[in-house]
Amino acid sequence: MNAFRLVGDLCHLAAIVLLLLKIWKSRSVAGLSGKSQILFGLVFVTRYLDLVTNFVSPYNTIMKVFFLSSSIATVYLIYTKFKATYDGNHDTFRMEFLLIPCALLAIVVNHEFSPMEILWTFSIYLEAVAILPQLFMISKTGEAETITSHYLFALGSYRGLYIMNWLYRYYYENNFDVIAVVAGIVQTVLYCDFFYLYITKVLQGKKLQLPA
Amino acid sequence: TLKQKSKDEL
Repeated sequence: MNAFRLVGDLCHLAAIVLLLLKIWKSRSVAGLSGKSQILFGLVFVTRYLDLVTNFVSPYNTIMKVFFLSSSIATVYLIYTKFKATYDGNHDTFRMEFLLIPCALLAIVVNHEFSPMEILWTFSIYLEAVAILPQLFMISKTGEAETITSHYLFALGSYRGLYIMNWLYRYYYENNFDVIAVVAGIVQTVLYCDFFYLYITKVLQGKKLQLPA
Repeated sequence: TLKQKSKDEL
């Protein structure tokens, strides 16, 4: 464990808590893409299959359990409890356009052709693009609630910090996983446009509005 | 040799 990865995980945790707070306090899922949340749930389910078979540390297990349960809870809140406030008309990104290419790529490009490894690789590829429905929805509605943009900033920062973690592990632990690194870079790059808007607008106290 | 597995990460 290094500071980059720890802070990265805490950003990830903060993002998920921010999202649940937004939903619970505003009693609404307006502006949230249920599809992205379904994809994130799938990412955790396919990545943490080794939750009970491969014990790494108490921290690792606790975080995995929290990520799994919170992402499933978020999907539940969006599609059942606060369904009335779900804006399905703007959440129209086709998930199959992400699921199928990630699945095919995971079968072709992986470290080992075994079910667990392919599922882990699929989750890495899927996580890189899982935010696209949410970013697409914001581009359609042209705006995002301030707390939703904080959520996105924390979520985008987490994988950016992981890139620094991978640099650290490469130089100091001689540890390098090209699949995780390449997907992590793609994932972080997808947020760059949003990061620019967040820093120039939200941090100036303005609402996140996309230029019409 | 480079160790590849990053399975100790979340």
